[in-house]
Amino acid sequence: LEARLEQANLLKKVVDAIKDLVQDCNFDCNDSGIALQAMDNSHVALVSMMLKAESFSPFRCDRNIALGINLSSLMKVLRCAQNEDILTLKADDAPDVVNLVFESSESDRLSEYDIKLMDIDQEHLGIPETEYSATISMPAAEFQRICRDLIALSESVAIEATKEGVKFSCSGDIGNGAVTLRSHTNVEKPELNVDIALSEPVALTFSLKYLVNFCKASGLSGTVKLCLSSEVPLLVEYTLASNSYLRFYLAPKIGD
Amino acid sequence: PTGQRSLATYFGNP
Repeated sequence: LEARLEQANLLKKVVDAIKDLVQDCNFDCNDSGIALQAMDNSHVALVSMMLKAESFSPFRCDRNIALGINLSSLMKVLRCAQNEDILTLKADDAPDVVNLVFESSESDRLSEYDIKLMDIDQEHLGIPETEYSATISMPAAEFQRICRDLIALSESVAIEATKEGVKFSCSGDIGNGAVTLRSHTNVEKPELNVDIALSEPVALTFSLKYLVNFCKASGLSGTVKLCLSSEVPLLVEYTLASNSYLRFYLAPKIGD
Repeated sequence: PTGQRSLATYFGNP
């Protein structure tokens, strides 16, 4: 494997966003790119990352390899990179280590690190292509704000999408709270658009603790996409450049 | 609402 990223910052942000949810994961490398799928310890949340080969320049992977990496170790090394550094990941065919090289585009500084790999026996889930009842695109910062505001009142949030809009509501010991967003197009600032595509109304309840955790990815993309259907996990998607993505799935709360 | 089911019950094995 040899994969060169223009900005080390991208991988730094991805790992930073998921390291509190999952600890040890396999980075599955093949000629289409680098993928990761891992569930949290409670098995109700799942991270699915895809960094397509096109996100790297160049990208070469001659043989499928799984790089088992402890994310806290990876984060320690990524913190040694400057945000603007060029990052090259390298691994042999049957690797014991993954090699990370940081190059400054402005100076002649070159730093090199090896991280020891681990054998990780990871359960892989088959995630079906789903036609969701509701798909909501909104500013990532807005979603983060709503989750952070509501977690002050309650541990769970009801997300209800209707043709009127999308309502995030919660109730707790001190009282209730709700935020409603309607579809909204801002020609001057398209990054503020809220788009609600609905085939049928849907209402589901989720644990805010996990949603707040997912929102750590807000720095990766201006927009977040929420996809909901009755009785299936919520998909929270941050789209990256070159069709790469960081997706989170969360099982809905169920009644007594 | 109370608990959550494991994601394995929704997604199953590939």
